Amino acid sequence: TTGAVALDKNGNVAYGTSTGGISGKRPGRVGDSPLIGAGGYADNDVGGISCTGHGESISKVVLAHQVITSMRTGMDAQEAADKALANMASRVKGYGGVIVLSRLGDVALSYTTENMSWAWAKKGTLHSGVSPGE
Amino acid sequence: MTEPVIIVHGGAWTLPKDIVDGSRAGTKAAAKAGYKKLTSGGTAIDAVEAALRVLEDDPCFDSGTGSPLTAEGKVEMDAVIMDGQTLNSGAVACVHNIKHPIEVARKVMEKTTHTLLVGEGANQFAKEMGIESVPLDSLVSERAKSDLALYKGNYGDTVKNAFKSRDSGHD
Repeated sequence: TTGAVALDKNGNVAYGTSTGGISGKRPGRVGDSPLIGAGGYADNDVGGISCTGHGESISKVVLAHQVITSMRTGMDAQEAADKALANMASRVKGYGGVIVLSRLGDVALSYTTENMSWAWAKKGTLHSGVSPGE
Repeated sequence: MTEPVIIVHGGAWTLPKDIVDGSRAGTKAAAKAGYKKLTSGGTAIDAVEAALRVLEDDPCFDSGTGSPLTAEGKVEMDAVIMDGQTLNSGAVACVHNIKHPIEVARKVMEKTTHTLLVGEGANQFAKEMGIESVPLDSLVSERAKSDLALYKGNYGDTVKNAFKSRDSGHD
């Protein structure tokens, strides 16, 4: 799965996700990616998020909605992302990751799988990683 | 004026060692492409589409070219895009023979009153929008073929191996 969240100079947030799913999936199987609120969300009042990981698990806990709702009540993006992924692991033993931007441009990323490749750019500087600690 | 920012991901899973470097390079290229849009007057939607097109073209990632194969050896892709200003969104699911599913998702958002089109209906809509159909083979990578051969008939193992918990321990 691939995803992106952006904030433009006018303060508008957008997100997108694109995926081919999982190898050997049943024809017709759809995961969380195209489901608004499960696989992602964008709202200028809060921020944006794109999810990745086990689609059925993400859909069951409506992962993006959890993160956005926590942020809407004042939680910072990183804490909201960590908390939602921990909840998914706890409730449905599902693993994955998220990238998040707050409406103010705060960047957060979190994942419970072994890896997640990511990169972000701000003020002309590029950051990237694939493993925990990077 | 707001400081433009873009963040991208190339999937959360257990990365095979042979694509670690490629994945890192691919996400950097996608972030650069999106950031370039943002700093040249493009909208957040433009930036997201630009970044995802780069990722969809890179066979290191599980979208567009390089998508995993279904149990029948086909490619079925899903994509979504959402505008945080209007809350408008567009998505497609189970589309096939499309190089950039994110482009079709954006057309759903901008050219229809719907939020999600699936299967043949999504492909028919793409054709109406003038989006070219590409041969299945052009979307299939060698890795996708070998992954299907490895896991065929045991979808549960695919999921178990792809989405291992970082805390679970493994060989």
